[in-house]
Amino acid sequence: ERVFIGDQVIRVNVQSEEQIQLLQALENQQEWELDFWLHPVSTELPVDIRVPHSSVSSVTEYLIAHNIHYSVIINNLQELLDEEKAEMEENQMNEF
Amino acid sequence: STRSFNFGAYHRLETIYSWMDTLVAQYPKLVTKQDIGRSYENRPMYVLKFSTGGNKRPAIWIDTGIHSREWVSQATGVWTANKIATDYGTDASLTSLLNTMDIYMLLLANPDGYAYTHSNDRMWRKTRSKNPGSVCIGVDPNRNWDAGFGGPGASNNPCSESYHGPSAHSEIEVKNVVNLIESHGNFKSFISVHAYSQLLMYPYGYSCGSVPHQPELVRKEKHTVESHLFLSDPASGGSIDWSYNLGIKYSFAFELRDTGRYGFILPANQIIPTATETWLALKHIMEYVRDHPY
Repeated sequence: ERVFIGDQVIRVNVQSEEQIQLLQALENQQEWELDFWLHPVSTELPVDIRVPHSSVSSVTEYLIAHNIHYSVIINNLQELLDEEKAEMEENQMNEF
Repeated sequence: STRSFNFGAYHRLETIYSWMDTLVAQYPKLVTKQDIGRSYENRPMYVLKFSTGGNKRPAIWIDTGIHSREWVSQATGVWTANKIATDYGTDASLTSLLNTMDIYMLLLANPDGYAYTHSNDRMWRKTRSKNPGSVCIGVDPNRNWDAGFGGPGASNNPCSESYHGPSAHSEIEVKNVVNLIESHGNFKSFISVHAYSQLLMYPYGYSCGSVPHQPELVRKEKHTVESHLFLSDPASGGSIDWSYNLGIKYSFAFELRDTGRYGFILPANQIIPTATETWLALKHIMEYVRDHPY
């Protein structure tokens, strides 16, 4: 089973078209294996990115260097997934 | 009984399929289960048909879970199916709708992907088809429809999350739906439910062309979205663009709840509130379709 230990999900509230383009460039950056949950399409909508643990420092450097403000909405994705799974199993036991 | 089913929890594929049988058994005069074909990994694809009679009546299509990791979509579908069954006969508007139209619901539009999210990879989005010559698996089932296929917003790289596939309708999961819709020939509305962004979208996702019915599609909806919003990152080969091109005027895509804290991992206690608020919009659209035949 694939695990996501230490993966973060960050949210960028895009301020400009330039930031959209910078984030779209990030989408094409395959080396960091980013998983865009919400794509950069408009300044009206946020951009959510799952960042693998190994890429966190590189991505944050990139965002800081381009003055793109972000917040961490999920600090450790695997913790959330473990909670979700435990809840499902508890529900299954209750139903059984 | 469907009353013992926990709609406020996420369930595996087998549980949802079992529940569907329970729903049909409990409402045999309203609900039937139709086998529309198999998935790539040979899982059945079932559609729930809500009908009070007639042959190929004007119909409304609703699918959930095209992208398998968007769990609140499938869960909302299950809740909604139950809502339709339980409210028929008590809700005057829904009753009048079902007395003249049918509703088809495909709760698990990507069954292989959904099973995979439970067993191996919670973040899986695509189908599970093998790509010849590539180690990467799967096609984005919402880039595989014959609507601007291969255009902007879709990738030709099998390893991409937005891989469009070798050809339009190459994915059996997509083809099964296409076959049903085309052979039926009398769908008046086509609605796909995704997560997450809290939006209601109308065609097109792949071109800058005008949408002939734009004024009508936008006017009545509470969540208004400007189509140009998506032109900087269009998504070609999408389901509702295909259905609109087929002549199904009332084609919409929902993007469900975004709390800003969980993304796709929306806690289960959010399922029923999300489904409840989505129902208000769904019902509104269905009533509009009922009242504006074409």
